Amino acid sequence: KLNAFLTAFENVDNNFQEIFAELSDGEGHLVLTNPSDPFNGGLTIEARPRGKRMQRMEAMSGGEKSLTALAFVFSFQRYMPAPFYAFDEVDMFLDGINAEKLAHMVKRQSEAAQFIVVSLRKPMLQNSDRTVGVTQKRDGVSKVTGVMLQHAS
Amino acid sequence: KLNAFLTAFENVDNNFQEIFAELSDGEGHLVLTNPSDPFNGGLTIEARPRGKRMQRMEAMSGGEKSLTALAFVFSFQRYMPAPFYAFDEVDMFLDGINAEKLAHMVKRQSEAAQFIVVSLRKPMLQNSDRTVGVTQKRDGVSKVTGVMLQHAS
Amino acid sequence: MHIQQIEIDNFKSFSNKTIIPFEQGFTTISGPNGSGKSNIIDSILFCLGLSSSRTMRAEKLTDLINNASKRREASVSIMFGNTDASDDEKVIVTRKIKDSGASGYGSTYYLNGKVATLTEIHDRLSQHNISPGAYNVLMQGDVTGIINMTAMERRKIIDEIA
Amino acid sequence: MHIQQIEIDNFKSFSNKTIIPFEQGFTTISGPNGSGKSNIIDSILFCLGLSSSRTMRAEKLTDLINNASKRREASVSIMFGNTDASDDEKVIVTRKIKDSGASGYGSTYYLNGKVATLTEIHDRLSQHNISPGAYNVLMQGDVTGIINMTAMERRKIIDEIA
Ligand SMILES: Nc1ncnc2c1ncn2[C@@H]1O[C@H](COP(=O)(O)OP(=O)(O)OP(=O)(O)O)[C@@H](O)[C@H]1O
Ligand SMILES: Nc1ncnc2c1ncn2[C@@H]1O[C@H](COP(=O)(O)OP(=O)(O)OP(=O)(O)O)[C@@H](O)[C@H]1O
Ligand SMILES: [Mg+2]
Ligand SMILES: [Mg+2]
Repeated sequence: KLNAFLTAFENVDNNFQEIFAELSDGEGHLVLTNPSDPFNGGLTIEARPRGKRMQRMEAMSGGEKSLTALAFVFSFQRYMPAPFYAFDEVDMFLDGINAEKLAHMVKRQSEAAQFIVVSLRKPMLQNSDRTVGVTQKRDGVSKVTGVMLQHAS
Repeated sequence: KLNAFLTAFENVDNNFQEIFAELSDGEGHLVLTNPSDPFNGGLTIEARPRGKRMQRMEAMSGGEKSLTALAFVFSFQRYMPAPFYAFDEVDMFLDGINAEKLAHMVKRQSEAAQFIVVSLRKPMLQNSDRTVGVTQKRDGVSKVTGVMLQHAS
Repeated sequence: MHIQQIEIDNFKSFSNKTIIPFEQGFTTISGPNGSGKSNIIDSILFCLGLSSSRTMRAEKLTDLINNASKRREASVSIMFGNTDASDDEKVIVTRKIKDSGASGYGSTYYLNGKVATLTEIHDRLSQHNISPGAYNVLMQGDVTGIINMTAMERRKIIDEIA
Repeated sequence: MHIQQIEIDNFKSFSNKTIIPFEQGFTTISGPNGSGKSNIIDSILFCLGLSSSRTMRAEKLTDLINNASKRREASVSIMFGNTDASDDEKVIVTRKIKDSGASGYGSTYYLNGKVATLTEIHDRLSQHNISPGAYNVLMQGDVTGIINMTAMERRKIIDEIA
């Protein structure tokens, strides 16, 4: 049981270091608070955006936290790949540049798995293959309007 | 003490009904869960976006909840006006139309009080009188760059 | 193996039977606040038994039935398949809820049209790494949840997938 | 009566002494993720004694001192005034923290340049309805907090202003 956990942790940590470097401009890794007895400890994330000092996630800015949390989710998704992923507005805290980086990463990942992403942000919509529009008239009935194909590029 | 509370509650509720109608396209009001003994109860918010049924805040969409919570904050701000307000990215969940409505409301309110609003959203930036830019070079040192005056309109 | 179609009938704000086709690759869903985008994500969680009513923003399961129609039952059906697979290689998961008022309510799962238990559905899906612990569905606010959770809770995420 | 100037010195990511002028009306602050926007809001909360170190994302007060510089003290000064008021009608609130390493740390408030207690600062500010309970400062995530709080907590907000 401990071995299963340590194997998973090591894999997820390796994924995290790679993905975090790609998404942000720095380096990060996962830390077990109790490495000799993991089940009696927790898991924290330490990261160092480029040019800044190593800091625990709690001290970061809204956008930095968001990017770190997403990198963490992608790390264990990559360890146990699923056939589809559904994300609901995960790009809210991100500025234009980071939203673009995230959209590019999803686009790359979508060659291996299906991504269904709810978003209001241009970078995400423009990088997707198609957009499903959802609207409501005054009667509160949801309606799916046509699928808008993005420019193939 | 009870009277002080009920006076405050009544005023805040009146403000809420007015502000909520202005921000969203519907009607809402505050509800004391224990009207005969308020200090042994809580306060919930019921709202009815136009065309939809009355619902408790928990069931609303992300943007609807956000607008409702903001209307609530503005309601007690209007009861006890402060000389300045500082908002940090309160427009994250809002679509373009709602972000515009919120920005217009802040603009109107700013005739009576000073508003300092952190935002990444165009509607907010364009409706403000001026924008203070904040940046960092690779060394992690924050720097305030010039103040950009919006078009007077 | 991907979602080819989601059929939503009388569920939350979808009072009309709505069929949404999905393709491989990267699809975005967009629209105004309150239009129903998150409800589509909820329909996936509901159909595949991936969450409780609370995480679909309903106090009880019957709150998920469209509240503007007289009809007191709702269903969601998801068809999984491969682009080059034949029809008998598709997997269709369906879930219906029916509100019988005073006599309670019923929730029934179907696998390829035949009644199935939640365990049978979960076993079939977990063969493809689809399960509540997999976090392959990130809801509005989940990112903040991961940021704000305690170190212990975050470690338990790894327990789930170990 | 509005904020005319915020002077931030060695506080969080502002390692250089930074003077930011503010005018009446509607000012926005913008810039990339991690550039320091929320830190400006934190400097207001810090200076006016409106919150605890946790809500400024620091584990302890001394975490607020810029961590890249050798200097172990930080200060924030806020000047309030009216556009047509004379200099002696202005109110300047200042707060300094100094980390003395093993011998602890000190936090000192000043009102118009003279040492003052937090109570004196709060009394002066509450005459203008500025206080922690007033919610006139909404931090990143506070809106979500209001949505997610219990009904009891929400009612207590009214208790505060009654
Ligand atoms: N049982 C129900 N019957 C009818 N309408 C419902 C039901 N449950 C929820 N709704 C409605 O669905 C709407 C919310 O839809 P949803 O959360 O999908 O919006 P959204 O598109 O994600 O918006 P946002 O961008 O604000 O997150 C709400 O306005 C709510 O009133
Ligand atoms: N004591 C400190 N010394 C130096 N830098 C610090 C200190 N405390 C915090 N920081 C840095 O300040 C940065 C965060 O700034 P801030 O939260 O103001 O960003 P922001 O502009 O609000 O970004 P976002 O748009 O992502 O919310 C972090 O990168 C953090 O490393
Ligand atoms: Mg939503
Ligand atoms: Mg911020």
